[in-house]
Amino acid sequence: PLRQQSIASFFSKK
Amino acid sequence: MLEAKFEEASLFKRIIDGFKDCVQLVNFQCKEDGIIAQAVDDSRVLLVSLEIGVEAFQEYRCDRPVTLGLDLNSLSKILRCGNNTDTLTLIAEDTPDHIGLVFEDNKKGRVAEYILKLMDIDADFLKIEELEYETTISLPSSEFSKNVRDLSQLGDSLSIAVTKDNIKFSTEGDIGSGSVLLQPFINMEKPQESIKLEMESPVDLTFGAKYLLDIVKGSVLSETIGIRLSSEAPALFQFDLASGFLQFFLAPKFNE
Repeated sequence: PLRQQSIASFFSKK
Repeated sequence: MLEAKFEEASLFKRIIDGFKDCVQLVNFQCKEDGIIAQAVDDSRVLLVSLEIGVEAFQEYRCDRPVTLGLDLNSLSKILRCGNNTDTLTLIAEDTPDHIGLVFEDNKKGRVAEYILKLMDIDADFLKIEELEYETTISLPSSEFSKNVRDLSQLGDSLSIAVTKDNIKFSTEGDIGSGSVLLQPFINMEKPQESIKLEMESPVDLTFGAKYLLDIVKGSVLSETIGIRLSSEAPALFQFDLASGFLQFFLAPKFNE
């Protein structure tokens, strides 16, 4: 099954 | 004090139309060198990043940095009141609780002024680092929109696979499946109709169709779309403005 990734896991907070 | 004048209101309307359906509350950061905005959709899958450079404006003045928290639904109501060929000036004080929008039709001497209350939006600003991509493609935004709209009728996931020879969009759903294969070519007379492909290694990624349907709305901004793909990073879908861009970063679906 495919799982949708969250975008936040790729970017750090400024 | 911010005073930002678009030669034609249609440009700002198209910018807002390009992403208002996926995010509602957005902080616009206005600085000396232009306006940037960033927002993540409610499901935390799609990141929108907008940059409007000073060159996009007929006149631009921003004495000190100011953040405008805008509800795009409300903003759109006001933008619909202006005519496309009116000039549009955005006006804000240094610590504003509202923004002024002035539409002017110089030929008729018609001036329409609206005030929009600002929102206090608590949103993280994410640091978008230079990501490394294995594949960069560019194609007419109308071609991309058609493929996304056609295939999303069949399935709720859509795959984009790129090899050195071609780009394949495909989907599978309950009623059947579909695919569209594109080959790169250069149209010398109409370069915007070209399909370009630069690839280091093949990629095959799957995305939620509902997010791609949001992204294609950015097509109102540019005749071409640039897509950068990597198996390690969110895909980047970019529409270029004459000065600036509208970017969508979309997290793919992964096999568990």
